[in-house]
Amino acid sequence: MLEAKFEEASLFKRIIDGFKDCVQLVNFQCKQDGIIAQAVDDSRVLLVSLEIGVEAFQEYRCDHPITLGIDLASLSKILRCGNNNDTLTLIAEDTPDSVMLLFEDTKKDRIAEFNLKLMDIDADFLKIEELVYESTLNLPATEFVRVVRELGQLSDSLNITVTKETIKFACDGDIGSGTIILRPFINMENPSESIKLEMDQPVELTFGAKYLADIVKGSALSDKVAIRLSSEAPALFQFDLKAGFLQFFLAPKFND
Amino acid sequence: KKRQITISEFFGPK
Repeated sequence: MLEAKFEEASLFKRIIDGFKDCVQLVNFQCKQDGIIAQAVDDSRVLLVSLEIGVEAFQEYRCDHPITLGIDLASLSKILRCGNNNDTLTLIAEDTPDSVMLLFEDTKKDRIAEFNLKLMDIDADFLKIEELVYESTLNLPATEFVRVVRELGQLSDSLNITVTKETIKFACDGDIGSGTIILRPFINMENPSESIKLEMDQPVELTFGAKYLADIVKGSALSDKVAIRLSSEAPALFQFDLKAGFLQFFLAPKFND
Repeated sequence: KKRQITISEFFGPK
């Protein structure tokens, strides 16, 4: 049996909003140590990997591994029903054909119960290799969103070049071109505003702008994003939760 | 001209 209670429904809403626009059918694997999920978008360019640790919940119990096959579009409809500061408990039997979502307001005056039918989703769980990354960036999520939105208007591809002291985002499209250069700095008063850069080797990569536009939706979860780049492998964009993370692995475009 | 790579070219089934 699964009983997973979020102190605030808004956390689960933000998690789902962070990736519901790029994948639709997702198997959530519930185990003793928390919930994990993985899904690849239809074009198989973007892989989403979610981990919600037990500490993210107010109460958590899962006696046996349970897989919840969920249509995120349907789940979102139900998540819009509860208030953000309601508690939200996910409840499922050991071999469930539905999952219950229980919203309770803090005074326990209003209790709303919804049952979401589960789906049998045939998706392979990919083994994510421990990759060696040549550069790691830490940016304020707002800065990342801004760069992707601004440059994404001009082209369907976005180029990222990392050298020892600069991070350069560039695009070149039909209507024109654009470049945004960021330099690392430390903001002592407000550390989450800092830009950090660790570089073992310079790296230059090109990504599809539409996938980046999906990835920035993860910024609802965290005020920081970690971007790990390798010239030979998918890039990793990670938003950390208090306990867990939402990761996006994005395959680059390579020269033909 | 750049070619879009897919995730499957890097990560295989578990």
